[in-house]
Amino acid sequence: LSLQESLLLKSLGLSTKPSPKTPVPVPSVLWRIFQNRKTSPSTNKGLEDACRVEEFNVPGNIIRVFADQGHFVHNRQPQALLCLQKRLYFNLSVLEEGEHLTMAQLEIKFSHNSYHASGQGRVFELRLYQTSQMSLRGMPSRESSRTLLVEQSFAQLHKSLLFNLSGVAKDWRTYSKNLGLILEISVDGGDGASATGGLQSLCASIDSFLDTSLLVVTLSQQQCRASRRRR
Amino acid sequence: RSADSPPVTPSNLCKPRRLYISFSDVGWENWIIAPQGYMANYCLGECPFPLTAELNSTNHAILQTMVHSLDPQGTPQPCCVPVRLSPISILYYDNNDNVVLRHYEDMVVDECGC
Repeated sequence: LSLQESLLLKSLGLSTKPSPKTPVPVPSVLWRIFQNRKTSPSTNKGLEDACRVEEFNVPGNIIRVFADQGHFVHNRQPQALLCLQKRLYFNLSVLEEGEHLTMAQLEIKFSHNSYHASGQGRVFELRLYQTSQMSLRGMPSRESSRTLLVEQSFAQLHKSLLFNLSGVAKDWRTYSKNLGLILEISVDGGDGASATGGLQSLCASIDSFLDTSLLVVTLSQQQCRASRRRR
Repeated sequence: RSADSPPVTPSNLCKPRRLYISFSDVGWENWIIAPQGYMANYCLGECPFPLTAELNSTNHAILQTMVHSLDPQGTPQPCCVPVRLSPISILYYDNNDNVVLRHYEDMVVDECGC
């Protein structure tokens, strides 16, 4: 029976029977897609439909949500306006050889109940860098070792921010090329708030920072062989 | 025609039968999030001579039934097998505790044939 089980698991793309240790809640987007498919099964549709994720309009038959394994960066001398600095790391080495990555979307989630009155109307600056070179702990990271990917201002924290990282994530399949990202959130100190203790309370509203995850869509070429269009 | 073979009634003919597979029965309930089980079905029934169009027979099966009718001891009847299957989507935790939604082909028997 165990031989049969392992053969079936292998055909399902699993090396062994998973035994989740700290199961995370199911992301709402996955749950929604699952429910959509359940109510409209693709029995009468072709292979093309089974190999396409309509919700994102991309080819694919596998959707994974990777939890962030990075950690907060604690500087000895915090910069005045920098509220948060965090390394983001997603382990994409689980993707199989025959899988083609067609989409990667980063979600930065903020909780709903942390809307601080003090932060109302304030503008926060979000910067996302791709790390191209590791620096030793305690050593300042050189600007040349990171590339700015995203720069965005936002005023409210009680929402999710989504970023398309498809191009970047394709390189992360190679373990040695995956040095992760650096996320920085700072406050706009335009009115001199940084000079006062007000800055700390503004940054405190960033405590609402919950978690980040990476949604990855892949196409298993074993199940979805690319068909060539007749000319 | 073999004298001792029982008469074939429509209910004995090759066709899909209902089978609900519960993931807890196979001990997979702790990593499969949804569905908890699904109607997988299976094929069962006879493929008697002469094979009719409803039995989705292959040319090979037609010839095998002919040979079987001539020599029941030497050649068995063709088998009743799935000829059309459909996929299902499974939501589960993988070996790294990531949540995965994957489309799996050939999980449900829709049609059987000889």
